[in-house]
Amino acid sequence: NRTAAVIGLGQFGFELAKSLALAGLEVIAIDNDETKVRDIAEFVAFAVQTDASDPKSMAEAGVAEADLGIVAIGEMEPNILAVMVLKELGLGEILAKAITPMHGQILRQLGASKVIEPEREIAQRLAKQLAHPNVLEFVELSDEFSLAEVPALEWMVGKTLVEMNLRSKFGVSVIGIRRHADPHGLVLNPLAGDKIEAKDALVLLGREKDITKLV
Amino acid sequence: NRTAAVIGLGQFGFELAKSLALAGLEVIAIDNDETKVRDIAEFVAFAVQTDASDPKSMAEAGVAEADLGIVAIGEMEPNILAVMVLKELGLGEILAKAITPMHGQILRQLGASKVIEPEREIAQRLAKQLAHPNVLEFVELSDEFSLAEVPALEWMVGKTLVEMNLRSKFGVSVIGIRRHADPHGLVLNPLAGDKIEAKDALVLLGREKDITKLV
Ligand SMILES: Nc1ncnc2c1ncn2[C@@H]1O[C@H](COP(=O)(O)OP(=O)(O)OP(=O)(O)O)[C@@H](O)[C@H]1O
Ligand SMILES: Nc1ncnc2c1ncn2[C@@H]1O[C@H](COP(=O)(O)OP(=O)(O)OP(=O)(O)O)[C@@H](O)[C@H]1O
Repeated sequence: NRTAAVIGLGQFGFELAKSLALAGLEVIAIDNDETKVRDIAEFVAFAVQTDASDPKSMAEAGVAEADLGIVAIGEMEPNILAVMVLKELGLGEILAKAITPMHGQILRQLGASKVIEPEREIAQRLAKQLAHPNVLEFVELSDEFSLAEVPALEWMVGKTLVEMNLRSKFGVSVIGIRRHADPHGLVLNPLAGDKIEAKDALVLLGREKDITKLV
Repeated sequence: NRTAAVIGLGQFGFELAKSLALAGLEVIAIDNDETKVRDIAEFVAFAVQTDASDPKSMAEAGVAEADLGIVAIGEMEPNILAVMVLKELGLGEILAKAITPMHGQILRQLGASKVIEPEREIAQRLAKQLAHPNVLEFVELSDEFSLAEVPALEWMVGKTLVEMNLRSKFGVSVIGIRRHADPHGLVLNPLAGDKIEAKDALVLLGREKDITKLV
């Protein structure tokens, strides 16, 4: 069972500590604010009030035993100091929230394996979603491929997948059909003979521009 | 061409304004801080310094013409006031960043079509990723289905998809293969006879617990 130390319990750190514990990891939650430590206590294995820039008290809090550490402090100086403390304590994997791109560069140079910029990441995902208003759900899998759930267009209703032939016409694959009759069910890997009904939704896989051409 | 008004240019709002403009929308960026308005100006159609809680100056800034508005102010009072101003100006779709869950409830009751909590959303996604360390990329498509990119396990190398038969053994579908020989290429909808080579990665679709069982 992996142990994660979450340093800093702001909106991001608090939710991360809670979610990691829910996912089955043993979580040590650290903050120098007593109220936050008390609030997280019921959700995690260990909640300790301490200054994250102090290696001695961090070691006493058991942080050296963690496999991975995530620094979620929102001020640059204590954030950088906390990363250095985690390095000193020998943690295998250190992630840290960057407050600016320059801060992110500093963290990487200091050895953070991954730098997180929550606001910027969500902004980019939301922009993609807003740029595709006809798409119910839009996920970028890689620079090249995206997944999109789109409501069945009028011309699709009553046609089978092989009749629609989206792959040769648009270069887009239908990897799932969400049946209107069964809103929680997603039919994965539908068959060539499956017919689209009104109000069904199709889960498409393909390049963003090809999906956009289709809708 | 849709017009979006982005109100508040903190980390989230600034990146959102930039990304929406990149995606081809006409963006009106609003902030009462002159420096931020100057910084965003090169990226968007219109950058206007004004108090977002003042309907008159917001109308003068052209915000009434926007199809959608996103309030990205980080303080509850001006955030709520800005949402009310966008409603008054008749915008069709209003999104807003919520600072606390209670604030989110208030925004929904006031008519925000969608409430965003960037830090909490990224924390939940990161927790999923950290909980699946053997998975290169983990995306939750819905409550039920997830997508995961996993490095080919030893027992898979040299086998064809039909030989591995992941669907009947694990309930998981292989919707893509990322060939080691071609790192930017993702082979979508691989064929039953496709063989897995060492260091390939498989893109799997299935329930989270089934994917986890496999890796
Ligand atoms: N030296 C420190 N040791 C331990 N905790 C610290 C230290 N400095 C700051 N913190 C804690 O880090 C937490 C997050 O910091 P802060 O609130 O500045 O970040 P934030 O970016 O506003 O957070 P979020 O956006 O996640 O809400 C706070 O709860 C704060 O008490
Ligand atoms: N009444 C107002 N009218 C216009 N802009 C405003 C108003 N009040 C605040 N803002 C702007 O909203 C922006 C974002 O607010 P703030 O920095 O408090 O949020 P934040 O949550 O810390 O942002 P982020 O997390 O996105 O960096 C600031 O640039 C601020 O100048």
